[in-house]
Amino acid sequence: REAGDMTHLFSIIVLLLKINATKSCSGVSLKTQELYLLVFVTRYLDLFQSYISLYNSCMKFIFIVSSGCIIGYMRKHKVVSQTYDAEQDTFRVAFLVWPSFLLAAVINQKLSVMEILWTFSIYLESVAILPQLVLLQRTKNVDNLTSNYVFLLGSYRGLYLLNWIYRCLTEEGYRQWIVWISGLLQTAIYCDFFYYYLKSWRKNERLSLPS
Amino acid sequence: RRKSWDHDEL
Repeated sequence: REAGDMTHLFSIIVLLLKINATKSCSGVSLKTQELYLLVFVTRYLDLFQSYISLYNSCMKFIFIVSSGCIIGYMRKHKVVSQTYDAEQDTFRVAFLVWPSFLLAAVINQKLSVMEILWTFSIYLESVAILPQLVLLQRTKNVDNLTSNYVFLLGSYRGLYLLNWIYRCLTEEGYRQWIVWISGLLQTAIYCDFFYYYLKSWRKNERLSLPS
Repeated sequence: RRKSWDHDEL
């Protein structure tokens, strides 16, 4: 789990570094970033309500603030916002948000606002990368930092799968089907990307996804 | 009833 959380954190750091160092967000999907902010805000509503550990609270805070930062850069920064590929980033996010919400309203562990929003965030996270993957496919020369960002982000839920297997074996009664199935789907969505990422990495070439 | 591990991941 620690490795999963760290790759998640690194992915965000890599993206912030890329944007800040190159003053460019080309190849980065604003739609995916906005979906992630929605995921973090709806999942971490309990930040001030239930306390698990200082570690958890800090990470929640970092995830919300950093994704807000990235969105701020992409929308408001004089130089960076000019480099956003708005014409290419056309994924219809309503097709991800509404089905996730409806599914959360129907399939959840407890019928309460907080629980439904939490479940919604789990469902939405599993598909939030899709606009970014579509944009990558449309981008001819994907820069290394952007592809590293997506690779790290994909590795994160993959490592969580190992964490869940471990916890399932060591903790009595540890079951969370909603999270597991969504996590499996989330990792599966990256399979195709992983294949081309590792292929280009082995050949020492820039990544370009076939259309 | 909330289980001890519920929502304890990120």
